[in-house]
Amino acid sequence: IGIFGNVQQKRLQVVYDIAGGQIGFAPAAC
Amino acid sequence: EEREHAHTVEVNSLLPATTCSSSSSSTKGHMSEHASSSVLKVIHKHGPCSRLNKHKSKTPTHAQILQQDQTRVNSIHSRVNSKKQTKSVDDLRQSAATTIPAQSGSVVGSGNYIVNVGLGSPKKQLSLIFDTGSDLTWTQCRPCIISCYKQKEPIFDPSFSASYTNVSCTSATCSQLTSATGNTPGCDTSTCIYDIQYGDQSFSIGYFGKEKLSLTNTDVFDGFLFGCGQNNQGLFGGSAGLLGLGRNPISLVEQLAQKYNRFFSYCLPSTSSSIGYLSFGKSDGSSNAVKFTTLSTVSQGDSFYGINVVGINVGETKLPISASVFSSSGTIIDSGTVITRLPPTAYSALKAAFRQAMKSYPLTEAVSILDTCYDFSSFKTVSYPKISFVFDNGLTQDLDATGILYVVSADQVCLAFAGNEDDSY
Repeated sequence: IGIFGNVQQKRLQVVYDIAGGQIGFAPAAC
Repeated sequence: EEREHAHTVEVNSLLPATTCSSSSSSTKGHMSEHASSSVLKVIHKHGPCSRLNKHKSKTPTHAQILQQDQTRVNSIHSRVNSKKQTKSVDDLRQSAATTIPAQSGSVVGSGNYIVNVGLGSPKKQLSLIFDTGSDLTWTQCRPCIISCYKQKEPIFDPSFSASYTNVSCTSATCSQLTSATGNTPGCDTSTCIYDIQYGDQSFSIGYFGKEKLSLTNTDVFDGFLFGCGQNNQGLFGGSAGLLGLGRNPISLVEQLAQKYNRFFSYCLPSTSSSIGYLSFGKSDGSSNAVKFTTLSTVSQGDSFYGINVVGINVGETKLPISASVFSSSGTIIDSGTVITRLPPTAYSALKAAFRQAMKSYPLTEAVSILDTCYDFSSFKTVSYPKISFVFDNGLTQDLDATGILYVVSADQVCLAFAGNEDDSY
């Protein structure tokens, strides 16, 4: 299985909206 | 045109500072914006912001971090594959003689982002590794009947907490442990015993308990189910345990669903010397800059968060990878795995395109699982191609400039991706 790891997630806002069935990203969040 | 598809950075800026740059303005902005939800600071376990790494000797080498990462990936693969063969718990009960495969859960050692939470009354602050790739939250507990590894903060002692209670063996929450840890819970003087094994021989075994959890001063939850570890060994790097954010009912996300409606977000700091955040609940002003893609389930690993990758762009090139390469293997997003793993066909296309774009820089020796490394020591600034992931329903997400390279030193800067052994892995 492929794994999107934490280096690639750096500085992105990663949003887990489980009830909404979606994962979101926004740039330069920290 | 060139600037549009490439990052140009000072080589010095690639190296983590040796001092902690307290929470950056954007994080602070974010923190205040999240007044209605609870926001925790996220720091890198091995960086100067972490109180855990006062003993320099404790910081693992890059090769060790990458090796631990591979062990974690192997254990995730075995969890996903073993789910295919896993019998139902009833089968196991019937065939008592069956050796229950020790659930090689996720490997913690490589997970390197920690948050600080309060436990008990009066509350004790604990640094826990937060992990979207596992479910059970646990911390080491006195009297450490069998063993406790060295941790930075004082080990939690439930006998000094007014709000601690044990979970009894007969309660339904006790039997929930089987799906969360992969091991049937034990029973000791009518108290439920949990047992979670990790792929790198790390493990935590102890009493399953309920305790007051303080995410922040104002967000306090009674009766939080967690593991009070009496026998803990492994690569937890001075942290007090783990905060499980997976999809199992025992996960913190599910236990606090009432309050936060299964909504959380985080931002992982770009260097080990900066600070990010982990926030629970939809904030009123949640930035509408967020672009969404489908959250899918991983058929064999129901605790994991699946995302559908359909393509990768390097610079202005869409890599020649058929979407079926990604769909046949599936992809999960995991805060505890360091390096992104791709199906080998996809990785070799990414590697070829990146090397083509970087042909003016000298390649140098590989480190552990990273086979495309460069010597930047004779350059003041370097340029490297942007990389973006294309997800289903058309979302194309640029990786941050800091999300493409793994920096060992100025003379060993590596493309931060690795291939799995087999496309069907």
